Amino acid sequence: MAASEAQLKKMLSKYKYRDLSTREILNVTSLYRDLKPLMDSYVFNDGSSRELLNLTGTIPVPYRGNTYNIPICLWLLDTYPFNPPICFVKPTNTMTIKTGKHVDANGKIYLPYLHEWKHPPSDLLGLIQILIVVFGEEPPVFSRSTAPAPYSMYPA
Amino acid sequence: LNGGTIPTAPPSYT
Repeated sequence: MAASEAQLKKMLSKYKYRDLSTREILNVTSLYRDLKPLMDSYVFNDGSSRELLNLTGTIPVPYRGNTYNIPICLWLLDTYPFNPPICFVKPTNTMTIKTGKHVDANGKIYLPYLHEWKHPPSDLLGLIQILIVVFGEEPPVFSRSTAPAPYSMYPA
Repeated sequence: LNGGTIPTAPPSYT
């Protein structure tokens, strides 16, 4: 069930631009219904942590004739939307990350759109649409092959 | 993920 405006405003009580953030989150979650806003503790590189809102769920990515539900997590800093979200691919245990130009081994996502973020016009909807295009060309995760590993002919 | 859509990914041999 999508979070209501009141619930979001409560979650975003410590955010500097609460109304702007609330409006964008409502907009994006109404279009990409599987993305859910959650409050959680985000640990920064320097070891400090902060209670931040993240949008967690899947986005539909067409790839070679099929549509895959790629799991992502978008963390909104408390200065959102004037700072870009911190974005991750969140592989399940049946998936492996495919590192590449846009994704590192931790699943962190790097995009010129994030690097050159400026609000407006940069926003979550634009970000997700670019993720769908980029991941449609180069999927960030693949499903692990379920074929059993061949037994070695010689016992160890 | 919270009972939402099941995450899927392309098979690696594509």
